[in-house]
Amino acid sequence: NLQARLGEIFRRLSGRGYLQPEDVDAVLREVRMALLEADVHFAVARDFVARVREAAAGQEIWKSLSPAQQVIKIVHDELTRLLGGTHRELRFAPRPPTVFMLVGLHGTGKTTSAAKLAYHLKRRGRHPLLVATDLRRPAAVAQLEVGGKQAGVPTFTQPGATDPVAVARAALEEAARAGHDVVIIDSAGRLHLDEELMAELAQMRAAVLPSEVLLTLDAMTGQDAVTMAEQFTAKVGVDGLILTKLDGDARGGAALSVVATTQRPILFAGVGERVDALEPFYPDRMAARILG
Amino acid sequence: ALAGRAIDDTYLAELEEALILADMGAATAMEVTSRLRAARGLRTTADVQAALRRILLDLTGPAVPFQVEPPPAVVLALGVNGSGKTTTIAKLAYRLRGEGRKVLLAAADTFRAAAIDQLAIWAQRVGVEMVRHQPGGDPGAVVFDGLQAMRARGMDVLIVDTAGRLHTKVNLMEELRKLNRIIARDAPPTVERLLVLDAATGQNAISQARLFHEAVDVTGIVLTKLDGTAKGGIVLAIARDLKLPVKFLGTGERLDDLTPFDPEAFVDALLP
Ligand SMILES: Nc1nc2c(ncn2[C@@H]2O[C@H](COP(=O)(O)OP(=O)(O)OP(=O)(O)O)[C@@H](O)[C@H]2O)c(=O)[nH]1
Ligand SMILES: Nc1nc2c(ncn2[C@@H]2O[C@H](COP(=O)(O)OP(=O)(O)OP(=O)(O)O)[C@@H](O)[C@H]2O)c(=O)[nH]1
Ligand SMILES: [Mg+2]
Ligand SMILES: [Mg+2]
Repeated sequence: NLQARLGEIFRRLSGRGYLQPEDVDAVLREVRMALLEADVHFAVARDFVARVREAAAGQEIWKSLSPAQQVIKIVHDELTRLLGGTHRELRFAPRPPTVFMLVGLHGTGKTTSAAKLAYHLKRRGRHPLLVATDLRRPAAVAQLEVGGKQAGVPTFTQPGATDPVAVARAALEEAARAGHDVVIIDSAGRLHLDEELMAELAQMRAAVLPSEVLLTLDAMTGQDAVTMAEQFTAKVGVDGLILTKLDGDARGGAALSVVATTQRPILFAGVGERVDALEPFYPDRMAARILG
Repeated sequence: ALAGRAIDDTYLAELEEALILADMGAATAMEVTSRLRAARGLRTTADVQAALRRILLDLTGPAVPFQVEPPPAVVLALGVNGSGKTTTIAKLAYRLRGEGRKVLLAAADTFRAAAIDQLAIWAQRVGVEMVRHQPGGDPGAVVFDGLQAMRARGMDVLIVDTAGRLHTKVNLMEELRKLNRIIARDAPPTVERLLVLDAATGQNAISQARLFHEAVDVTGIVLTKLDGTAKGGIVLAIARDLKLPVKFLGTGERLDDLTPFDPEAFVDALLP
């Protein structure tokens, strides 16, 4: 792991009593390698290491008794700062209903996370309505309905509907009629490359004015996370992220990449398939995980 | 962008960056650039491109075709949550049916919400029969019934859908081993155990491939969602470490969005 690799470098240097620029480079190269292995985006890793170099320069770590540990601490603190710097709570509308809209690539956990969010908010005294607008994927509506039952929350569906935006609008009317203070909209998976489907999402957003457009990001995503997140942010608008499948062993560097480039916060972590498997996001735990 | 360039340190650094951005991983990317640096007799830029292409093709290895002969063949689809298993099974069934084969599906994902319904809709669209039990039932029983029906009805291929599972979940991996043992006990002449992998997956795909391979002896990979912007370079790292061949590419959500893996076309799409 990184601590061991840095320890090895400093051990080789300790006999010498002075530090060459290439020694600093060797240490920072190990940090960069660790970040790339953790799937941090190439450019984000490069910029991050430059910040570590600056942070380390002022701290005389090279003369310390445990320089490897000190470098790790600088890296960990800087990761935590970047991941948590945008931290905030979920935003609600000044007048109900509050609308949350889930968006993201195929299979990233939107439908599951919608039900989890409903459960989370119901437990906090809200009265959510789940909305099934994925009219394309076979049995997507049925899947959300099962999730709704598990969460103890009703699911709004319009059998036979063909326009997802119309379903979203109708759901708002139903929420007003039935007194739901939160509306959680599940959308169909789509590629950021698909202009027509991205436009559909933008249209849905304009129609229902969500307090939060939440992008689901699979924790095992590699370098593509940045392109995807930037395009969802540019074409639809993203307010926050849900980082899913954190119950695996993916290091999750995509989280750093996306927060760094979009400046949006990770609001929740998905940690399992059950409806109660949603946690707040802890930046310091994520920093330790990325470092491995 | 790198095609017209001399092979100097700047070129090699930019090449390494391009390969890492394609999710090949730093270790594999560095191996490729060091092999290129060591290559002899590269005079023109065309020489460099050809050498790089050879190195990448050496990593992928030759195409290993998907096998359903001799019948009856069993295809087991496995992989982590959301990778595209169920949709890939529909595409495979469509392709095999187009070849005139008799195909049967087994809905052995008895866990996830509406998983059986999802596969049932695909079965109806493709025009194939499906073995199903109640949601929450024993997936092993579905596999067993699928095998019985395959024999009884003289089917050419049985395709088994399984629940998504993270490779780190010991009990779920043991369940997968059990499903594999049920198939092995039936001893069909041909079995394909396909790891379905999302092309946008990063380095974690290596540990996924390793653990699934240790559990059930994977015979091939289906790399899905290549119609996105991810390049799927991780399969080169997997080929290098585990020698697992890619057999199909998933390039969309429709039934005909499945192509047999062509190493040359894949490498050409990967090359910067
Ligand atoms: N282990 C684990 N599995 C998850 C988590 N979140 C979602 N899943 C699983 O991931 C798979 C995909 O989840 P879905 O909710 O269907 O994903 P989706 O984004 O709605 O998919 P599309 O609608 O097809 O784009 C399912 O098997 C879920 O049970 C998580 O936090 N942990
Ligand atoms: N664009 C694109 N989408 C795909 C491809 N393959 C699958 N999908 C989509 O990915 C999502 C998940 O597909 P599924 O087939 O449900 O994945 P799965 O592995 O069976 O998921 P679980 O059973 O929940 O683990 C669906 O929205 C599919 O339409 C592909 O090649 N390209
Ligand atoms: Mg969904
Ligand atoms: Mg499935």
